[in-house]
Amino acid sequence: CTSTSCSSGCHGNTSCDLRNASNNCSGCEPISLEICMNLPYNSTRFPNYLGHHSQKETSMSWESSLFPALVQTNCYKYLMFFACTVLVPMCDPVTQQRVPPCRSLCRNSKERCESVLGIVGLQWPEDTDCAQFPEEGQANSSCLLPDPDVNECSPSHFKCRSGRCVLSSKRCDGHTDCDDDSDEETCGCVERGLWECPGDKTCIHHNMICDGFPDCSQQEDENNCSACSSHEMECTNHQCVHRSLWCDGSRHCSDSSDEWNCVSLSDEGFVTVHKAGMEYRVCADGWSSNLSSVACTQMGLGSPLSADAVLDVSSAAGRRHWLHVDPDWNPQNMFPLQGLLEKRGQSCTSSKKISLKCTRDKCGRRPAARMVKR
Amino acid sequence: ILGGRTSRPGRWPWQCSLQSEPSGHICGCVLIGNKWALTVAHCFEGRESADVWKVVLGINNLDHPSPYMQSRHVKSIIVHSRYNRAVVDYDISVLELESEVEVTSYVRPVCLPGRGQLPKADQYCHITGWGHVGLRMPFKLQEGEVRIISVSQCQSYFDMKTITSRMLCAGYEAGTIDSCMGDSGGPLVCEEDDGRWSLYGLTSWGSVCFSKVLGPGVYANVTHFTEWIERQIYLRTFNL
Repeated sequence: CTSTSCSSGCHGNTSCDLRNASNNCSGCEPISLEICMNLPYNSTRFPNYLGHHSQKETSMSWESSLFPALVQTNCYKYLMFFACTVLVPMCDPVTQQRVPPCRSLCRNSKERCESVLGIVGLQWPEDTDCAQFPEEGQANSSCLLPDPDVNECSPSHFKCRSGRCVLSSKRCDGHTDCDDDSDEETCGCVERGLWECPGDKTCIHHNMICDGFPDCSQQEDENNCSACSSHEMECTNHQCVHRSLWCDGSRHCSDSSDEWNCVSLSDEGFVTVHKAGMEYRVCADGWSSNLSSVACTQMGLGSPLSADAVLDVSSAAGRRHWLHVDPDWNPQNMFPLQGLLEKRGQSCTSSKKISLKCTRDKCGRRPAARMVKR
Repeated sequence: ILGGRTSRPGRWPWQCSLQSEPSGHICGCVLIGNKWALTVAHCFEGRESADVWKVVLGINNLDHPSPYMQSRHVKSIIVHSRYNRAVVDYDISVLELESEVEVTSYVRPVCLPGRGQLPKADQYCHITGWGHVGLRMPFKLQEGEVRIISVSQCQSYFDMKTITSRMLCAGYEAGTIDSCMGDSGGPLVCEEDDGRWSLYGLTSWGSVCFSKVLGPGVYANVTHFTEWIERQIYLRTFNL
């Protein structure tokens, strides 16, 4: 190694990468190349038979794109198996050495598929000279042959009924890619790797489940996403926030949903505030026109038309849930209404609740066209 | 706008031009409140900082500033967190202007549709913008009348793209009147029974508009985003 002294141990077989504190001398490593994860073996050893020194290098190589494309032509049933034996050679767990493909497997692959490549002007990979691989049954050497029922399609491929492999992304995409059209049959969500909404049967991506945005018409994708305790409430993004912090005028959910829909007008026009999971009316004591503006603004409406204090005759004094205006409130502070109201434990002295009418902001009108006498 | 006509000044008082130096007009935008405008998210690809943008309102001819013109710097840009560049889904963003505009005959906000309020299929609505008219970019605002097209019909024109519920289609099979490059973020508005105009779409994407591949234009479906827009404005107004 140029940077340090020679690597110790492993009889000269280790690389110079000293980021690993203890050198792993075995040389076998688990297969991570996605297109070769259906193999009857799961460990490999580098360099491979194409001269790549790591699985990362292999994954970015021309050959790792070529073989999956070629396998779609159905040129040879065991092409993908052969490709993987050269891309990620089997590592023998006993000898820690690479196990090559048998020469016949290489020759069959080349004979059947090289011509297909030639049609589109491509060449068979140069490093796959079949003579380098041993004949099956040759003394002192072992080699790999496919099991007759080897899965020739990688996990990223769909196997047509005819045996051809097509990319999984081609499955149920509205276009027939298999010669027998089987990639467009039984196109349910599961077959497409998606999640099915129980109600409307819409297919959605798994990463859309519990992400705070309802995608199913009945919002089933956002159900059962959190386990908030009884003293907590669930944010739209499924965080749990203490009930007492809900609608207190400050953000506690990272998506601010604890401060949404805190103020509304009842059908009769009474200001209704949802705070800490309870519904309140607002006591007229200390109310001002500034507060009417705040309330109308935050409900997405325009200026207040009127704000009346209406005697609450519907309930016995003291039994209704009242909110009182914070006496220290400064109109300069731009707080939402729910942040300016507090529970004080006592009933509303005036027993009057606030009724409010807001104007709608003017919108959508075009100036009248100028008229000219002719 | 392809196949449209030059608009009279003041006819679309919510139309604004989203500009950035040195190019000037980049996208259209729509005034929805005294200090709020909408545009599409894709206008900010590569230029997400609010500092480099300004919004110009009350203008008809981009080359001749009018006395009715108002210009505002952009205070903040809120791009929808689900904006998907590949699918052009959730293609919407809210612009907070540095200060309120003065409402005049030439600068007025459009109405947002109520939750669930959608235009009817085959209804005629209007698109406006300073985008390509075919072989050139016009200086004067263009307008065109387009027909709302159902999602299923629209999907049949775009077999390689997905029309989601966040999209709305309008135009004609032959592409005779259509939005084009430079119209992005501009309005698709429909007149309500009471004479008010509501914003149902923001120009988003479509086929290459002066190629031979034609079809309708695809717009961000504003109705889908009404609640999201209101929340963004509320959260910003109260610094939540």
